[in-house]
Amino acid sequence: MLHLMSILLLLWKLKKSKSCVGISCRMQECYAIVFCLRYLDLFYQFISVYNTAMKVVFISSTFYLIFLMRFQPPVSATYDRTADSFPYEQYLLGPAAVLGFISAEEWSIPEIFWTASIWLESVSILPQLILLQQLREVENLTAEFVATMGAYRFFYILNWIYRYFAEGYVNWIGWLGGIVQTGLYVDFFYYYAMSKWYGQKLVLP
Amino acid sequence: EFYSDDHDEL
Repeated sequence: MLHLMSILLLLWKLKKSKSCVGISCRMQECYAIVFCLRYLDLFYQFISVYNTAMKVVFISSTFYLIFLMRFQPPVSATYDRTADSFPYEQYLLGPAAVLGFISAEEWSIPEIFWTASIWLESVSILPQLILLQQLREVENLTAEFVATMGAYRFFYILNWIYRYFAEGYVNWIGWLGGIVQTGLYVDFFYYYAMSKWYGQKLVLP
Repeated sequence: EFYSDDHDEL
């Protein structure tokens, strides 16, 4: 739900301000790749209506966000491709593919894709965090968006602890990816929490 | 056991 909320917050922000200043389209592209790799099982596996609905919503809304930022004026006119230039193709995609191949449970296409998607998701926030660090001052809605985008993985960790004790659920790849992903946010969360506590604008060091 | 049996999470 937090993940969904972060997407809705971002959509609302883009529609309301008609600007995507401070938002990394490259992060959304990483997520689009994550979703396409992971949700291949839409074609051959049914888990629940909820699960299927969320997958479809995640994929379609993420592609729509990319479309808005890259191609749809007036939002696309505010997209700064020079600032949002983190080369994830080299730094994230390659390593995620290699790690996915090495750490997959079995060497089947769905397993390798699933595993690579976990590793890629764990670092997908980097283009966004690096963009914010260049700008330093973060708009309120952008701060909420990034905070919810980080918080959802933290809540997965709580759920994993519950599932481990309740059902003996084990998922080391997911756990490690989730810890890396949450860890990357800790620094941002600190400054976000401080700005909320003191009721001030979020300014990154 | 090291891996999850089915990927039922999002």
